[in-house]
Amino acid sequence: MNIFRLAGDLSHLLAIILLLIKIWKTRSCAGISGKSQILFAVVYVSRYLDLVTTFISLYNTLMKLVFITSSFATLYLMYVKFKATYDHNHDSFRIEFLLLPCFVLALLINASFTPLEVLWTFSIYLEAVAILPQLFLVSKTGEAESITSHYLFALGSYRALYLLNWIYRYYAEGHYDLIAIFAGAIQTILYCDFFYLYITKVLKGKKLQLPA
Amino acid sequence: KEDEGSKDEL
Repeated sequence: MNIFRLAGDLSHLLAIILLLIKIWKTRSCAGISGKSQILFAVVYVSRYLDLVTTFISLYNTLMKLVFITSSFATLYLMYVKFKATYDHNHDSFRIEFLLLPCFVLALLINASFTPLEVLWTFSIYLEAVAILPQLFLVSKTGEAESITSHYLFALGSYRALYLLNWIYRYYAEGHYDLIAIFAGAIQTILYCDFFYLYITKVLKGKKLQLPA
Repeated sequence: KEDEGSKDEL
C-alpha cells in the first residue's frame, strides 16, 4: 500500500458515497446512467469472486464488500425505489456492445486461462469502458448536476491515481501488470474530456453544460 | 496468476 493506491481507493469510495447521497437526498436518479451502474455491478462481482477463495487482508475484504454492496444498493435505488425518476429515454447505450467484446478479449488476452483469471481480466476490461453509458447520457442531455459532476470526477480520479500507484510500484517493487496498466490508461483517457470541463466549469461554480 | 501482486488491489 502506498499513498497513491490509498488515495485512489478513497477517491473510489468517495465517488460511490457521493452517488448514493445524490440519489437519496434528491430522491431522484435523474442524470445517472443505470446502464453504467449495471456494468459496475458486473465488474465488482466478476472481479471479487476471490473473496471466497483467497484472504488478502481485512482492508481488502471490507472494501470489496463495500463496493459490491453499494453497487447493488445503487441499482436498487435506481430500478426499484426511485424507478419513476430514472431517465430511460436518454440512457439508451447498448451495453451488450461493451460486455461481449470485453468478454471475448478476456478469453483471448489473459494471464492464465482459468475461470477466475478470465473473469478477473474481463472485469478489468469492462471497468475501463463501464463509464461510457454515463458519459453518453451526459452528452445526450448536454448537462450534469454538480453532485453528478463531483461523482464523475472522483470516479475518474480513482484510476488516474492507480496509474501513479503502478508507476510507483514498478520502480519501488519491480511489480507491474500490463493488463491492468493498459486498461487503466484507457479508463483514465475516457475521462479526460470530462476532467477538462470539470476543471474549467464546475470548479468555477458553473454548471457542467456541454457546448451546443 | 504467478504474480499475485495485482490481486491485493481493488
